[in-house]
Amino acid sequence: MNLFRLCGDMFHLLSIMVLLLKIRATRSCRGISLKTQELYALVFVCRYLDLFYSFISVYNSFMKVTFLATAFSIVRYMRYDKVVKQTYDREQDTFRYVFLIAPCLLLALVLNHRFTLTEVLWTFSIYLEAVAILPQLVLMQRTQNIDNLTANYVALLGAYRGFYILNWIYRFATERHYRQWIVWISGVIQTALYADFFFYYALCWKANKRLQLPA
Amino acid sequence: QANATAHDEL
Repeated sequence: MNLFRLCGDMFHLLSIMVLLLKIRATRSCRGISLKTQELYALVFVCRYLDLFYSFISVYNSFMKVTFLATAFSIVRYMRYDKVVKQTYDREQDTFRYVFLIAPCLLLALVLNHRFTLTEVLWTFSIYLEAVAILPQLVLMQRTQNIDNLTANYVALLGAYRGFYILNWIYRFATERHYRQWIVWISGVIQTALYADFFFYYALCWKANKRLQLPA
Repeated sequence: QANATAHDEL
């Protein structure tokens, strides 16, 4: 565990907290993609199956359970909460799951370290996490007024990705057997998806304006 | 253990 990874995890946790607070405090999930949130829940379920058979540290197990619980809590609010679900932009959030899940599953079946059920599911979760933000980015492009909490949520997620890349560079330099090309390539793709968003986020932040993405 | 290290991340 190094400082970069700790920062990455904290940004990840903070992004989820910001989103949960937004939903609970404003009783609204406007601008948030349910598709992205459900994909993240799927990512966590596939990746953290190892909670049942391997133990790394109290920190890891605690964070895994927290990520699972918060992901399902967000999905529950958006799908079933009587007030919150009415604020969901159903008509705008049209990204098709199958376009993301099918290629990731195929890729995980072909490109993996070991052909076992848990390893393939783990690899699938790595690939899926890389692209799960796409429905959210598409939704933000369609929504004209992006509220600050939504913009900050995505920015915090981007910061989490950035710090994980620093963590991998650090581990690559300091650990002899750190050759994680599956994680590397997916991670770089995932972070690159945020580059465009960050460009406009920085522009609006500098001009002290509300975030607006060009159509 | 080629991939043991990646599994210790979140």
